Amino acid sequence: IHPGPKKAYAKIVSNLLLAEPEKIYAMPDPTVPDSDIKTLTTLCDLADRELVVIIGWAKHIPGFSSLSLGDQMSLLQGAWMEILLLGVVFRSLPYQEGLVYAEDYIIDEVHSRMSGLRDLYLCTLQLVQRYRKLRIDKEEYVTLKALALANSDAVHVEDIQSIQKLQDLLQEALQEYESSQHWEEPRRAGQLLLTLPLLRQTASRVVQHFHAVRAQGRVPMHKLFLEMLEAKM
Amino acid sequence: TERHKILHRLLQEGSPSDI
Repeated sequence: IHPGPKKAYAKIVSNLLLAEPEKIYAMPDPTVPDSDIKTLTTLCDLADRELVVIIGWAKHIPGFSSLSLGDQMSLLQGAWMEILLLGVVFRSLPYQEGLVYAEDYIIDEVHSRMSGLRDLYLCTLQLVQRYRKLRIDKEEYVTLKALALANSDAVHVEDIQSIQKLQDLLQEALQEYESSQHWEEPRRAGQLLLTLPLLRQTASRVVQHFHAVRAQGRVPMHKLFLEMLEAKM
Repeated sequence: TERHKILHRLLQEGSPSDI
């Protein structure tokens, strides 16, 4: 047995692993008493900072930076909540109770209910359970996250062929990774791709919720978060 | 792009979020 040349997929997956952002902390303000507003403010602030990081991360996806600026924007505007959510879900896998928005901000069902987030908590937990059952690994997580971006079904797209090429490249990377690392589960790549509809559906519910929060006007939101929320009207 | 100027700028320049 000889290892042979490093396969193209392995390079893509290892690039995606290297592109994984550093941890971000929620840092809830200790001087402010706990309330639903505090929780939502902390989450919106965290999301705003994560968005900056996600935009930087996207540039490391092979082929993304070659897309037109307009198409890069469209993909990010379409998929940002799916990417944020997938991060929360992956971080939450080892925890039996609670969603790990950040290592310093784990929210359980009681805290979620008090913040008006119980429905979102339960549907996000459904995603956690789905990935837990699949025993998704980090390589699969980073590839699926890039695929969610490439597959955002953005409405205003200039060069659909280049986006299709990006999707094909990432899908191929996932399939080849599975054939090599999980060869005993021939349907695994398909099973992972079949989680994407639930991810989109859940992301859509989260966006709707934050549209309503925004309309109430009680929670301060930073500009980038607002901008991305507005793109999903 | 006018409505999405922070995203536009971050993609072009990589500067931090305009808070």
